[in-house]
Amino acid sequence: SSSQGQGSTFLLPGATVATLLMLGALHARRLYDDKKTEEAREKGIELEFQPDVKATFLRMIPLRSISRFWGSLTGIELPIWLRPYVYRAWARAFHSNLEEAALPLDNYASLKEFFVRALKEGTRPIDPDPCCLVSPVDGTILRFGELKGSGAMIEQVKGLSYSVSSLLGASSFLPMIADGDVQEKSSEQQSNLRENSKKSWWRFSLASPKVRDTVSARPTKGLYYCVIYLRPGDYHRIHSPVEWNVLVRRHFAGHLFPLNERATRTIRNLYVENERVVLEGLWEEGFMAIAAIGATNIGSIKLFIEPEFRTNLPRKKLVNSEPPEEQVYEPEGIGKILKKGDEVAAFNMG
Amino acid sequence: STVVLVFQAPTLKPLKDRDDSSSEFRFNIRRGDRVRVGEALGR
Repeated sequence: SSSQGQGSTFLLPGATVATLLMLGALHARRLYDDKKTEEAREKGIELEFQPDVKATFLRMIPLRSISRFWGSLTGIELPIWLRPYVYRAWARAFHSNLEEAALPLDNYASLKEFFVRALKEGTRPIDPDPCCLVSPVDGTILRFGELKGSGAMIEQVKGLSYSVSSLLGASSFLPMIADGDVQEKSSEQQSNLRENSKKSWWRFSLASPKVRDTVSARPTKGLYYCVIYLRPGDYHRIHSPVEWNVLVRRHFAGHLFPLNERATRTIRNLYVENERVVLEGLWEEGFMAIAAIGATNIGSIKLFIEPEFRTNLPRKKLVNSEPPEEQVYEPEGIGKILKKGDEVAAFNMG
Repeated sequence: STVVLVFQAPTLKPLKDRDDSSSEFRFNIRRGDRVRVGEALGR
């Protein structure tokens, strides 16, 4: 019995050390891969889509439940003395600037509250040029450009694209692209669309017949896009990029795959499979939409213009073919008026 | 998390229709740039 006791004394620390070594090796391998990817990007080498086994495995993991658990964990109120240490450690790990936080660190009761912190006034000056469109978030530019061609596709990575209509949903306001040109809608058509949008969400789409305003004398309009990635340490509130009328909100319940660089390279249709909220409306140049896409750690999206709205709720089963839940904002045709720089939404932990 | 912005803006008219007032939207960012709220993405 003495030798058995000695055996378990050695076995337990041995297994722990072996597990730690294994995790360390995996982490080192991942850091090495990320460094290689970064070097390739710096050299201008375009990363290609490479589905892998890990991505397939991710589909079997209950990421939504994990995300909600993470939310509950980070929502636990911390003792006041501990708060600055936790938030400073977070800031150090993810390169956040604590000088910008609106409140003293011990005022944030939990990591979750700290994560969606507001910033001190004046730390994000809004470009005053009336002809510019400003960034709605702090982040890294992944892709941008003009949408051309009948499919209106955005490239996720080289060799893999997704359509704007699958990202935003069948829209009443999204201009149709045919023969490389945006088909402009007349003001009368837009007004009719506003009236109709409440009745049916699929009335018009990119695939619908052309609506051509042949007598329009307005300047030619293009359809542009910009994809911005927010790192965990970034400021996580979304602001209005221009002055516009938000007419419709669409909520797509979906997966909560990670959205990091590796995930974009290995998970097919990442942006159209993940849970997301789309705000859609009109600005002085026409159509405007913002899609806020959630991830495992940042699973839910809070709308300041609709405080009672919730995402990342438990659901029995995800059905991708299900139409999104849609909310038409009142008064119809005017919706919620936002000024350039106004706070619109925030990404929450879990 | 990720944000995708989709919007309509003036684009260049076909060459035959261009005049002095022709204007187009231009991005003033590059891929990989770090941007902050309120900074111009394009004009």
